[in-house]
Amino acid sequence: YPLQGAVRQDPPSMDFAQHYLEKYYNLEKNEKQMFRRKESSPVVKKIQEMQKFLGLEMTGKLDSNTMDVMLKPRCGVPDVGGFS
Amino acid sequence: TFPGSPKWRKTHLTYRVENYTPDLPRERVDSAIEKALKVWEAVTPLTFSRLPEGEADIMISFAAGEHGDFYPFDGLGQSLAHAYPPGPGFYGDVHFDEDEKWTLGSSGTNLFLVAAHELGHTLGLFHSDKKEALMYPVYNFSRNPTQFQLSQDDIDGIQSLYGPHPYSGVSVVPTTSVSPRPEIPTKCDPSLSFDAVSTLRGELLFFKDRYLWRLSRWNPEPEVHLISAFWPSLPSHLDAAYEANSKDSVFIFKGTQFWAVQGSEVQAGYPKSIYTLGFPPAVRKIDAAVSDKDTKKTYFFVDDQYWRFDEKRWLMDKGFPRLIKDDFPGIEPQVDAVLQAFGFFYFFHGSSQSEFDPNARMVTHTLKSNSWLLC
Repeated sequence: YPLQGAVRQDPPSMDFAQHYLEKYYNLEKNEKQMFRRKESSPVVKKIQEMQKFLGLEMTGKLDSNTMDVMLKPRCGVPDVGGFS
Repeated sequence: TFPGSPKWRKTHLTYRVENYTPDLPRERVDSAIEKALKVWEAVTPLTFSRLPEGEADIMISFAAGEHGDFYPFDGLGQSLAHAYPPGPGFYGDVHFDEDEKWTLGSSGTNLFLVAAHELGHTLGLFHSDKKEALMYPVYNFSRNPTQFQLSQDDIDGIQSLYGPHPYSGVSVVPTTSVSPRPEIPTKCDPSLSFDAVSTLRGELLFFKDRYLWRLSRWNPEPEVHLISAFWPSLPSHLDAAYEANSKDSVFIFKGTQFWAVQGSEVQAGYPKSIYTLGFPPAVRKIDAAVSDKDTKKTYFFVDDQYWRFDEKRWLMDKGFPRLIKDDFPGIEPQVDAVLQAFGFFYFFHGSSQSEFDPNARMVTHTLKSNSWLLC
């Protein structure tokens, strides 16, 4: 898993997470609330939705467990919504 | 399933491999795709045939970066492939990211596993949130091909669209059921018999109907699997099986045909006719087979006779067939299966098993056939 190796040296940017949510979880592309800590934040809700789908603890945060799964190779078909 | 549950309105589908990855020989790519299709074929009424040219229902291609569908691939890692739900045109198609390192093993990205997943999409399955499911979106080689098995979630999903295989007992499970495969033979049924028994790389395999029990030194509990989970192209209800250690192969017999498998791979060029081994035309099936690890001689049992085959010369020994009762006193004709272990031959006949000492040329114990399954 070369990508995981890279994580340890150079933590992925939040851009990666935002891109992941846009690509696989139908997050609106113009969403600007990435770092807002409010539980009601659409991004936090999206992270929770992703964590629920992937069988992770629904923390709403990009914790290491969540990032580990997000960095793994996967199918390109979105988990929410579909190809448009 | 995808929103609206799109599905194919026919049960015979065509596919075409439009181009190939340079990472693997073409025939290995073809074989991986075929094996992946058989995963779904085994549990549905769907059948597939390959088109050498023209437009097929399922068009399969390898591409890097932007490749014409506005869903560009992203280089090595992350997105490995994508596929479209059933329908005309690009629907039903599968695209693999050429920037991945495609393999048939554990390194890189295993083409069979990804193909089986993507073909699930082309048949109408969406992602599953069950980690054990093939349709879970994250690549996981722990579902490696030698241990590959569709989860009940995958089977429920695909059978909700197409129904079960017409000749299988694997059907849609009622939502309240806790026993997903009631037709699995009960391992401790006192009347249990086996179709065939073989070793495989130090493990023991006991074949029965569409299933096998796998007994390894690493797991004290016998595991039960669909035969198709290991070798999707093999038939069920086998006649005989034996391992030729010198070839690292297990030969599997049904009717007048036999297959060679190495690990999870069915070897190219099979099935072959049993007559290529030297059997006369009157032989229509092999009851049982076992290969002596020391002498490299294989014994084939048919009715009340047996043949001896030289694995080194790949020729039937002269002077055969002989009567079983003459050389294996105490062993009844119509043997179901034979296993060599601990210096003994174990002859299976119905629910009984005879331990035969080849040096003393006598039966030393009579056991229940399922004694190996910790019953």
